[in-house]
Amino acid sequence: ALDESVAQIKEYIARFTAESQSWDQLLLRHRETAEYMSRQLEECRRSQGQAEPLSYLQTSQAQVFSTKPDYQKILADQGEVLSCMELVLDELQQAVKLLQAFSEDSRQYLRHLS
Amino acid sequence: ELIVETATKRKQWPKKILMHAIQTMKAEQEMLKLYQPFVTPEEIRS
Amino acid sequence: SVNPMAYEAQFFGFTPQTCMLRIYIAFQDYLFEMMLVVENVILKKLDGFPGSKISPCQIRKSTEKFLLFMKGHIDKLFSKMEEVLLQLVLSIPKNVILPEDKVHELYPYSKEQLQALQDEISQLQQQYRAEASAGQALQAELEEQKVVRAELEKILQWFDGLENICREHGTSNFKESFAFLTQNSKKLQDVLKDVEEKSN
Repeated sequence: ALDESVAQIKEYIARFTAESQSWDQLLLRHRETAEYMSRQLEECRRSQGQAEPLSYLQTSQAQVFSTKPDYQKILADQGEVLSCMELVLDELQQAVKLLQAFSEDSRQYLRHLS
Repeated sequence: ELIVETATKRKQWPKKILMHAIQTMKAEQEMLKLYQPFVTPEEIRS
Repeated sequence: SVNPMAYEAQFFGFTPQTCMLRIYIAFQDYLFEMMLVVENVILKKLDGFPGSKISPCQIRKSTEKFLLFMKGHIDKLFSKMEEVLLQLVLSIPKNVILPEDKVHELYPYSKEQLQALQDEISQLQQQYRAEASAGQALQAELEEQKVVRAELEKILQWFDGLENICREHGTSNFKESFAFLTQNSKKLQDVLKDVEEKSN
């Protein structure tokens, strides 16, 4: 019976020692985490919260992002419009110059004839 | 001594842990509020 | 079997067994003190009987015998008292939860449930950050739209300018004006042909 009691006591000693150490480790872990987070918060305040953006493809706005138009292409397409207008106005200018030349020639001919 | 030490930790350590846990959570919340991701607009060439 | 009585130690700040031990030691110390006091009283009284055949050595032996006798009785009585105190006074009933542990009765979370909660919190924090990033991305897109809008408005202004110039010079419709000009030129061409024929 004495040996049994001694064995039990030894077991209790081991168990309580382990538990006590576990408590200390748990407290230490929480304290370190709190200190780390406080430092992170200070860093964050210093940088005014500036941070790299996270991927937003799985958010509530995913559909909006998936239908984002190509703005550069929209402007590039307008370039065609302007090129076309340039051509048209050039042709118009040439045609009018031609008609003006014809008009001037006709006037000179009629003056000469007159 | 070991029994008393362990029993005292069972009683008091949770309060201290709670304090640190609250501090951690408050810091996390504060950081979330301060979170300012910066997305650069694409350059649109004229 | 050994009962560590850890829950009682949590409440009292000492183990009940330690408490009983301290009380027992106090009893014992008091008994020794009293024995010494009694022995001194007897020795003093003995001094008053110079013809007495009782020696201080005998008194000491009797004191030790008496001490053993008293100790034996105290030990018997104390063990009964210890049993009663440990069972009825210095113990916490099985159905009682101490105030600092009440929270586990009200909110009995398992390790898995705690982990699930922590995972959920992490996920929500990630989601929040992603949504905030999405918000900023939308703001950036608004800026891009402003640039594109400005460029498109410049083009519209250019067309408006062209229209204004044409109107100022009396030409609101290029097609009509050009057709009119061509028609007139054709007429002029016909007239010139006519004149040339007549001239010839």
